[in-house]
Amino acid sequence: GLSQRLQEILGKLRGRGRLSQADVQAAMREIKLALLEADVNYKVVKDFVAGLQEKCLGAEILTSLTPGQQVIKIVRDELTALLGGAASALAEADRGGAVYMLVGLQGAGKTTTAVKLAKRLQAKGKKPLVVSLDTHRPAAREQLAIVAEAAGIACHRPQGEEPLALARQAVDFFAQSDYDVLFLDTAGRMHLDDALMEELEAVKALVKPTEILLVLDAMTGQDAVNVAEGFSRRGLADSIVLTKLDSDTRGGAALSVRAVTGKPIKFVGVGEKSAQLEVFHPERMASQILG
Amino acid sequence: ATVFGGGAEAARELELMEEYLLLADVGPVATAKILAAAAENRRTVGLLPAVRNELLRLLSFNVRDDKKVKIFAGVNGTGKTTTVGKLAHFFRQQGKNVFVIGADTFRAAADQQLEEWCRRTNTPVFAGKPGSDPASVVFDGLHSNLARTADYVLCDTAGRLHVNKNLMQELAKLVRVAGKACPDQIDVFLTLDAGTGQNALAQVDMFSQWVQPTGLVLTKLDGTAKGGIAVALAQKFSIPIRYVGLGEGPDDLVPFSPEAYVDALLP
Ligand SMILES: Nc1nc2c(ncn2[C@@H]2O[C@H](COP(=O)(O)OP(=O)(O)OP(=O)(O)O)[C@@H](O)[C@H]2O)c(=O)[nH]1
Ligand SMILES: Nc1nc2c(ncn2[C@@H]2O[C@H](COP(=O)(O)OP(=O)(O)OP(=O)(O)O)[C@@H](O)[C@H]2O)c(=O)[nH]1
Ligand SMILES: [Mg+2]
Ligand SMILES: [Mg+2]
Repeated sequence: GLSQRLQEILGKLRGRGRLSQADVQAAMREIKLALLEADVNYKVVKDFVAGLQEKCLGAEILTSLTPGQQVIKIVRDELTALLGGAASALAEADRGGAVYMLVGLQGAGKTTTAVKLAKRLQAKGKKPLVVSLDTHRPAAREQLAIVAEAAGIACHRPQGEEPLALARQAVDFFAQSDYDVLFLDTAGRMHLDDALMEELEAVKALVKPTEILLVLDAMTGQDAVNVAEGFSRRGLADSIVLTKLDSDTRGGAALSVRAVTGKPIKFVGVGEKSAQLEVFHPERMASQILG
Repeated sequence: ATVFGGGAEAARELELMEEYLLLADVGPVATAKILAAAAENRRTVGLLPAVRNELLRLLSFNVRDDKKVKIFAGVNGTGKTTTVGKLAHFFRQQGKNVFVIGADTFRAAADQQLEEWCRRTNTPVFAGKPGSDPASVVFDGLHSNLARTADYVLCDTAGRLHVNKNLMQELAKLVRVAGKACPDQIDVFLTLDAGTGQNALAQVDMFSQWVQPTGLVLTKLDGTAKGGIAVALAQKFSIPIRYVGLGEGPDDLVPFSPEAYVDALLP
């Protein structure tokens, strides 16, 4: 991995004083390659490495570390700082029940994640309700109902074929009920699709969500910034959930998305079961990205 | 000046091309190899045509057979079920007899999703009961009369991560059972989301260790992702890309065309 490569090029002498200009340049090349292989967006890599270069040039190598170890420590600290720094709890509602919307590309894991989040809140004493607004994907509403039931989560199924009408029924039902958290699952869509993005904006205007979670597949490549920006600039992404992190993907999309939108990554999906949701840990993500 | 390979302008042109390919998910390793190969021809035809030629060379696959039974496998959410639905429609439009086997007995409402697709495209389908053994579903499906008389049998399977040993063993068994039922008639197609990054290399590598993929399907190429990972895959493996998914409707599947793909990929 990167650690080993840096050890090889920067040598094994401990406590060697400062890193030389040549050392830093060689190290930056390796880091750039590692981050690109990890799917961090090319432009984010350039900015990140430029900032890193400054830090490394000024750095004093601790007597207990080799130059390679020192550089890795700086990189890991920088990555962790960039990835983290935000609360990972869901936003609380000002008054009344909280309404959360799950949005994102096709197949990212929204439906599965809706139930996972509901289950998490249920364990904390909340009374969650899930409703699907997906009238597009065949058997989407059935899927949510089945997954919710298996997890012991209440699922309401309003009648109709228009997402906006379903959304209205969902919030009306929710307001009258004694559920205190509502999760709205939406159909997958491309940020490129203006009509579908406007549909989402209309749902948002109607339900006034406490928070909108953008669900993103952790194996997404360079396009992650386009997706995140596409949703975020329309006010359709307050926070991020990264899914399928139980794979061996390096997950560089995490850095890209955070760097470009500044939105916090709050949760990660680590499996298909409803219990397989974890709070996002920036240091763990940093290690995963560095491989 | 750039045609003759030297100078700052040529270097800048190369740098821009490298950035372009990297942003398309071609990845650092494949990008370096392509630019090295293009460097040879660059002086005579220019950088962009040289890169175009190299990509076309890489992506011109030799597709030997078109097998009757096509099993669709791949990571979760990459578009297997939808691709089965679309391909059934594609073949039906050509007047072919198609039979679909739903061997995803795990995911909630997978059977209903597939049945709805087959209803819309007027395709006979045998969807295995949730919880039943996928290999048994394939066995039963392939031994049915509908399968015997079909020109094509398309088989959907559950999404699985390439790093999950149990699920990979399950897939290997399913493919083996299919191979016993229909010797020498099996295609194994891996679906890959066009937005996937370098992990696609690990996916194809690991799936290849358990089954023998004979084709790739690149889905969701209707987004902003350029699907450059297909280039990295062509560089490393010789598995032909057979179809491309361009949307969520029944007509949104086309046979892979190297020219169309490269034209869309390059500036
Ligand atoms: N291994 C793994 N699989 C996951 C995870 N999250 C979701 N999945 C799987 O990914 C696939 C897609 O999940 P869905 O919840 O249907 O995704 P979606 O975003 O609702 O899809 P659309 O509604 O079609 O846009 C399913 O097979 C899920 O079981 C995860 O964290 N790990
Ligand atoms: N835009 C677009 N969406 C697609 C394409 N192919 C599939 N999808 C969508 O992607 C989502 C996932 O597709 P599925 O067919 O359920 O994927 P899958 O691989 O069967 O998923 P699992 O069975 O859960 O592993 C659905 O919302 C599909 O409509 C495509 O080519 N373009
Ligand atoms: Mg869904
Ligand atoms: Mg499926």
